[in-house]
Amino acid sequence: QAGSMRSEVPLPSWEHGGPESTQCSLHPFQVSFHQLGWDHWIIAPHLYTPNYCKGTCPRVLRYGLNSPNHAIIQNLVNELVDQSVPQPSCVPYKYVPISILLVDANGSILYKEYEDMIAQSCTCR
Amino acid sequence: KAGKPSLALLAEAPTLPLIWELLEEAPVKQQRKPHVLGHPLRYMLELYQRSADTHGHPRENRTIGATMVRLVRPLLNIARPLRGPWHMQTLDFPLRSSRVAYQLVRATVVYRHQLHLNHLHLSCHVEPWVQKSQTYSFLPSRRGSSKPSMLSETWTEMDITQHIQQRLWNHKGRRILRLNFMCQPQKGSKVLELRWHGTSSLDTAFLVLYFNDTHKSVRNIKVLPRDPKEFMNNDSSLLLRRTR
Repeated sequence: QAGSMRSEVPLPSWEHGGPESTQCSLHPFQVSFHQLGWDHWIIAPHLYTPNYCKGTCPRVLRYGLNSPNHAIIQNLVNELVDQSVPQPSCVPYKYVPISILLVDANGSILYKEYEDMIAQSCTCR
Repeated sequence: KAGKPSLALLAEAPTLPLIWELLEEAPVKQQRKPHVLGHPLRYMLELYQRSADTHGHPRENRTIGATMVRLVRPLLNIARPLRGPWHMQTLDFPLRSSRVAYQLVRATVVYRHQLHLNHLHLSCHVEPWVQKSQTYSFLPSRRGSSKPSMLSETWTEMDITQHIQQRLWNHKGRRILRLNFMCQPQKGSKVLELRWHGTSSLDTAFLVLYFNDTHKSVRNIKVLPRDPKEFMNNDSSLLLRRTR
């Protein structure tokens, strides 16, 4: 059903060959634990690459974005029914864990795997 | 909020589980990193390097078998006087209260089985401390032990999982694992007056606890049906789970 409606929805300018950098995508980003103020207890690693998602979500959510049906509907509601309902947001889709070696307050040394600490891909939802 | 430590800022969002966890592990405020050097730190650094790459990504082929490993150092170091050819240190290891989400899967004690002290060569082993009134047979000192590849030849690793799980882990309140570190002169060495001065307990033994995160399995447990009939007709594993 959405496919037949797509032709009626005007495309934003960047979808006609505008800058691709504004599209929702994964941006590599690295930070040191020193910058976060945690280097007094984290031994390894020194650098952390959480990455982030940034960009505009297209009005027609393509398959590769892994958007749920709800996001497609919300886009249509924004476009056709009520603009106070926001367009879907560009957010992380998949994450990977990070292993950290730290010293706790008692002097114990701890190896720990924290889930969902690094964004690996993005989605519009 | 310039100048405020980032963890203090995060503490203002106490509903986030990760923040609670970080606050629990992190030293208070911006205190200096506790002094940890020597074999304990070297052991954990090598364990880390085997399990994760330089960016902190867990290695796919890691053999650690746990999502959390805690190295615990002894609290007390009570040296006992000579008793026959044996020299003994009593080591107390504090065991933190077990958090529901983490299951103890393995426990080992890593200790020096060869010690050079006051020009004396000693052979050492570790035994769980037991009250005199109790009779308790423990595995022979070197059985189930192996030389940890992460340490030099003078160190040995001994599995004490069963001992901790059976005798300590399910106890409520403050739990202390007490071990005796016992040494005797190697053959050919003369027994001289022996003092432990210069050899702290931290240099002789430490405890390594391996845990697995059970968050995921907790999340996946189905909600029990309210109707008892439905409950009885359901999978028997549900019955077992409820009994537990």
